[in-house]
Amino acid sequence: MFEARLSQGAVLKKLIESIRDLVSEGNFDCSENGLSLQAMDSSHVALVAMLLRPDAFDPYRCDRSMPLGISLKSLSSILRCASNDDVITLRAEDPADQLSLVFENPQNDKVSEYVLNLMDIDSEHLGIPETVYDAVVHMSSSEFQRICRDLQQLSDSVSIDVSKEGVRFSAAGEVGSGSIALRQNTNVDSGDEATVIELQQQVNLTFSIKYLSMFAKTTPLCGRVTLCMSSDVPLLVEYKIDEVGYVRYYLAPKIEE
Amino acid sequence: GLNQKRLAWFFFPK
Repeated sequence: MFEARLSQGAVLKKLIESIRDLVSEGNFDCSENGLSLQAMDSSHVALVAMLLRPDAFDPYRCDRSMPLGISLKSLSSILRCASNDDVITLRAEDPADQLSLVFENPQNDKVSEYVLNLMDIDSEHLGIPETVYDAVVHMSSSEFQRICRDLQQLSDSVSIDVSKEGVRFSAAGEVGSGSIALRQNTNVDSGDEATVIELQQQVNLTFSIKYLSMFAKTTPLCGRVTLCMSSDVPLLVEYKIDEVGYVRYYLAPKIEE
Repeated sequence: GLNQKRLAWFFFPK
């Protein structure tokens, strides 16, 4: 039996909205470590790994680890029936062929119950090695979203260059070229706006903007984003979910053969 | 030119 009650139902709504364009379906694994998902996009270029730890929920009960095969589009349709301030309870029997979702309003006078039919999904799990990255950029998530949106007008690729001075995003295409440089600026009033760089070594990598823009749909979940880069390894883009979880995206770089 | 790699080129199946 799996049962998890999320007092901030909006977290689950935003989480599913943020990944539904990248992956169409996946196995949500429930275990004593929480509710997790690892799934690749259909072209196997990008991967999302998310975790909501048990302390995201109250209560959280999972007697035995099991996968919940879910169509993201279907789950998204059902979660759109929940209000942002609803409490959401997820429940599944073991073995699970359905996921029950209960939405309770804060006034405690309206209860909605939905049932999602689960799927059998053969999912391929990738082993992601622990990596010490050459460059780590902590920045405002809305600034990152804005940069992706702006440079997408020019090209389908963006180069990210991290040095001691700061981080520069640049793109070039048929209409011309553009670049946006952010300097380290820890002395700003709002903590969300600061750009902080941890640098072992200068890095310059090129990525598809289309995927970065899809990752940026996670912006409503967290005011900050972290970009982790090393030469010739996939980019890690991380959004933390309060202190109770994360959404991590990996994107393979474009490299010379 | 630059080529888009797949993730499996970097990460191994579990």
